[in-house]
Amino acid sequence: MFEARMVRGFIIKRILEAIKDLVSEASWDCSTSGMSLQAMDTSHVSLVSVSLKADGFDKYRCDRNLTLGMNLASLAQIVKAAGNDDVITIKAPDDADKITLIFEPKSETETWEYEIKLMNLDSEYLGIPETDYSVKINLPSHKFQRICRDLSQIGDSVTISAAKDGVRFSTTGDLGSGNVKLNQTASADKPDEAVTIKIEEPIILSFALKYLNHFARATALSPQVSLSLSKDVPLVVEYVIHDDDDDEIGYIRYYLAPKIEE
Amino acid sequence: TAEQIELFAYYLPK
Repeated sequence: MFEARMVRGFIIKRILEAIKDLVSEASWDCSTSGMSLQAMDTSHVSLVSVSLKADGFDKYRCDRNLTLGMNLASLAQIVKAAGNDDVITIKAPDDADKITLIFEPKSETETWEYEIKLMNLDSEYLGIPETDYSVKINLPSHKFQRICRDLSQIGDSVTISAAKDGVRFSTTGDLGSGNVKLNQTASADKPDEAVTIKIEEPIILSFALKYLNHFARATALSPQVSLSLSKDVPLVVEYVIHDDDDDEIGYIRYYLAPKIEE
Repeated sequence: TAEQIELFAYYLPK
């Protein structure tokens, strides 16, 4: 028996909104420690990895490890019907060929129940080694969203260059060019609005803005986002998910292979 | 022009 109940059901809604257009089908791996998912987009250029700790749920029971393969677009469509204040419960028996989703509006005495068929997916998992990145940038997630959105009006790819004097995001296109320079913020009065930049070694790497704009759909999950970069390895864009007490209950990480000059 | 590289160039299937 698997049962996971989340009072802040909007977290599940937001996770699905953040991944459904990038990966169409994926498997959730459920164990006693929590739920996780890893999937590549169809072009194999980017990868999304989601983890939700068992502690992050208000009730969590997993009697034995389960793999729940499903169409994420369908799941997202159904979960979209839940209200932002709804409690969401996911249930599956051990030999499940479907899962049950239960939505309970907080203030009302009604229960909405949906069943979703499961799929057998040939998932291709990639082993991602622990990496010491040369550059780690933490910035407000809305700022990252805006940088990606605004620069994609000009060009298709962004070049991120990080050196001692700050980080620059630049693009060029038929219209012209654009660039945004970010410097580390001085005070820690508003941690959500802080920009911190750690540089071991300067880097300059280019990425397709189309994918970064997909990643930025996770903005509502966290006020801050981190970008980890090293020469010749994929970029990692991470949104850490917190509970009401500000404890970490999971994350959504996106990996994107760089563009290489031919 | 820049070439978009696949993730398989960096990470191996488990």
